[in-house]
Amino acid sequence: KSKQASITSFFKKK
Amino acid sequence: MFEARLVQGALLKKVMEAIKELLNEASFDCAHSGILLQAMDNSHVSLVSLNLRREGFDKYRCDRNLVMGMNLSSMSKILKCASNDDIITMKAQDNADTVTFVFESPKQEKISDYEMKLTNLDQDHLGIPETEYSCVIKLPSAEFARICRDLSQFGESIVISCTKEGVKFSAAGDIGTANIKLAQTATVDKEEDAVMVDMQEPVTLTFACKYLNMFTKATPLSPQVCLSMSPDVPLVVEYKIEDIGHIRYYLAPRIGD
Repeated sequence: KSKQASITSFFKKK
Repeated sequence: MFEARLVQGALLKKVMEAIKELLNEASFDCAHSGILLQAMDNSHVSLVSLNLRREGFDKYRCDRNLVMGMNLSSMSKILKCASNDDIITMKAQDNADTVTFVFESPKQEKISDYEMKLTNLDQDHLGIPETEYSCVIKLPSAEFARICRDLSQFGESIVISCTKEGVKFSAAGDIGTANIKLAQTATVDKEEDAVMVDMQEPVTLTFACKYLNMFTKATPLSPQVCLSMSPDVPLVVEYKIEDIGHIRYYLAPRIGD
């Protein structure tokens, strides 16, 4: 089964 | 002093419909160049980025940068009080803890104002890297909404697969499987009916239906939607907002087995 990634693992906090 | 007057007040009502299901609250960053909003949904799976340029407003004044934290369910209640043909003005004093919405009917015979408390939101801004996307797909926004709605009946995820032949949306679940293929249109009478695929390399990614369906709440803002994909990065779903700006949704893919 696929797993939902988090947006913060692609875009970092400024 | 901040003041932004939008003759097409309906646009602001539509923007609210496009974000309120995804976000409970958000900061409106007001600056000389216009209004920006960036916020993640509660689960941190998607990111909304709204840009309204000053040029799109009939009148725009922002003396000092201002961050207005708004409860979107409250803001939505207020904007529901505006008629579709009302002119909407948002205004706030510098360092104020309230924002005022003024609705003017087209003939000025009815003028209402609503003051709303602002909230202090400690929201992080994320850096969105400049990306050259492998596939950029433009299609009618109503078609995209229909596809997301139809495929949601089959499973929790939609697989979007883009090749040079076109784009395929698929879903699978207990009742069976569904595939919708859209070919690039050869000729169309109206540009907004076109399906256009600009592909550098084929990409297949899987996304949660729930979020895609929430993004399609922006459909009334634009006749076309643009999907941008690259391997292993978030999908971008962009709706232009006439001459004033855009709303972009970024959605992290579902990954692995």
